[in-house]
Amino acid sequence: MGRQWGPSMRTAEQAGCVVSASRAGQPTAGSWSCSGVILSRSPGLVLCHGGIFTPFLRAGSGCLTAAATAFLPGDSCSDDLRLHVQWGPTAESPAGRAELGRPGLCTPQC
Amino acid sequence: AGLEPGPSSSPRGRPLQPPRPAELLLLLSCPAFRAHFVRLFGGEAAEHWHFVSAAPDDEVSEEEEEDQLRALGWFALLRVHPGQEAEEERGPAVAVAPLGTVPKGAPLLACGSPFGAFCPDIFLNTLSRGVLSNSAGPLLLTDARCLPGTEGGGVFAARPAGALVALVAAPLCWKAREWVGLTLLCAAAPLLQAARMALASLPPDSAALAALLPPEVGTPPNLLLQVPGPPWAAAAMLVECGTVWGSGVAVAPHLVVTCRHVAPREAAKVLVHSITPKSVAIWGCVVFATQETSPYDIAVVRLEEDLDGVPIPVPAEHFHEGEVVSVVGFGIFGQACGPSVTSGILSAVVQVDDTPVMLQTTCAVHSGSSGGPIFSTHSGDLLGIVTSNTRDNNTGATYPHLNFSIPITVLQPALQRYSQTGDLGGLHELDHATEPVRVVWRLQRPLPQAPRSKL
Repeated sequence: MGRQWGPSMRTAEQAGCVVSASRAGQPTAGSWSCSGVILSRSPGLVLCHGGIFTPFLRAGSGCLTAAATAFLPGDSCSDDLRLHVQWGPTAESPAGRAELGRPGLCTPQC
Repeated sequence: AGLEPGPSSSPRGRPLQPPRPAELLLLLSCPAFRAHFVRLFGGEAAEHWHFVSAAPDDEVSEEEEEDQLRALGWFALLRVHPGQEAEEERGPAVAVAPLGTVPKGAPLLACGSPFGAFCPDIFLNTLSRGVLSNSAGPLLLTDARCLPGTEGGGVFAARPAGALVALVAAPLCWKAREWVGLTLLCAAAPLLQAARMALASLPPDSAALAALLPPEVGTPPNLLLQVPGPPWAAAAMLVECGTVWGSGVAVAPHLVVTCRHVAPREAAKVLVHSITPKSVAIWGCVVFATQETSPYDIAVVRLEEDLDGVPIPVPAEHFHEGEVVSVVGFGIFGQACGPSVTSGILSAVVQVDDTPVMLQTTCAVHSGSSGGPIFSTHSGDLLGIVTSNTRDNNTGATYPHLNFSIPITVLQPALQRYSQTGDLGGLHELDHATEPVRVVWRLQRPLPQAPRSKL
């Protein structure tokens, strides 16, 4: 990737993260996840996609299309919402990572 | 809480930190994004468009699809709970590009994790590169190819270096069951402005977080003329002939070339829309269109008045397979937006008797882009006229990234002759292409040199 991309790549990889949403007590009953951007490191602020919250909205996804609504406070989601954020690697062993189901991915030979 | 970032560009596959708990502060959207989304993809167009993170044929419940569509323009601001070990500030802080400062055609770098949290060891922060293809307010399109799970990922500019331009709103777009190969983005600046306003209405400890949101860098566009796209893109025209519309390119102040299947009949009246430097519509008349039997799908429109201020592109004389190219066309949005720019490489130059007769590129080309120009991204020279992309008749799948164009070297001598003398003779020769050229454009294998009889 051309020299022009060095700083952007560093910023992109430093800021990138994944966000997963699950229900308290049912982490394996299906979790929703997406990508996100770390806006601030101290304290940690992350901006991610809102699609993973629709199953938790108390008022259902219909509230997202209400014309004048530009934002919803955090308590718009049910109390059983559990969020986790994961970002770039450190020295930790892989064992510490919760094993999540793998999607039906395979790598067919071309 | 600090977020101990990993060392930059560390080798992929190294063990990750364990996931860190977080809390939802806000769900937020950008009203202007949603308004443009409804304008461009709503109404009658809605039935053609699919944004779910699955192919149109995959099983997705109607309710789930409805949920995804409603949430498409929504994002979430999270606060990450502090970790055990002391964290320190490291890594480049994110800065945000003001809306409107990244021109169409500008290179972009997308960073997301395909399949989200399922395989972060392998897919965390995967990169994809493309250009800003089109924009309507904060609704942006890029041809950087993204996959399900990258929703919410950041999209960064090369200039200003590392500026956050947008977040991925919908990585997969399908139109009329065709994979479009473009990714829908929401500009970051208006989104963060919405976050600041929303935080201000929350209890003080949350409101204080607004000060931590990243600043905008560079000069806000209202102090700039709207940042222009690449100068050569101005030569792309929208061409309307009756109920049919497509793209075209100005090859002289009074001449526009398009496809025969856009403007099929000689003497037909055609309305040509030029978007840059100003939006004007000029009537013209088809002075030449190849016969149906000609492999070259070309028509030439003479305008009733000259195009003013439109830079006429320099026709290329040579082609270099592998060179970086751009296609500019009105596919996707047609009249609702200016032309889209997609990037790729010149993937093949097909020759007959050492003469280029067909170009292929990897740019994303969609219906409505026919007649549009291919440019060399570096020189801005006009390389050819797009005529078609590819459909597999067995599966019905369309491949926007395999498309065919007529080399400008095939057309230039005849266009020059007509432009200077009004003589259509050179253009009529396009109706008499040789059989080997016809075979190529029928996508058949060129005939082997017929063995000569010994007699």
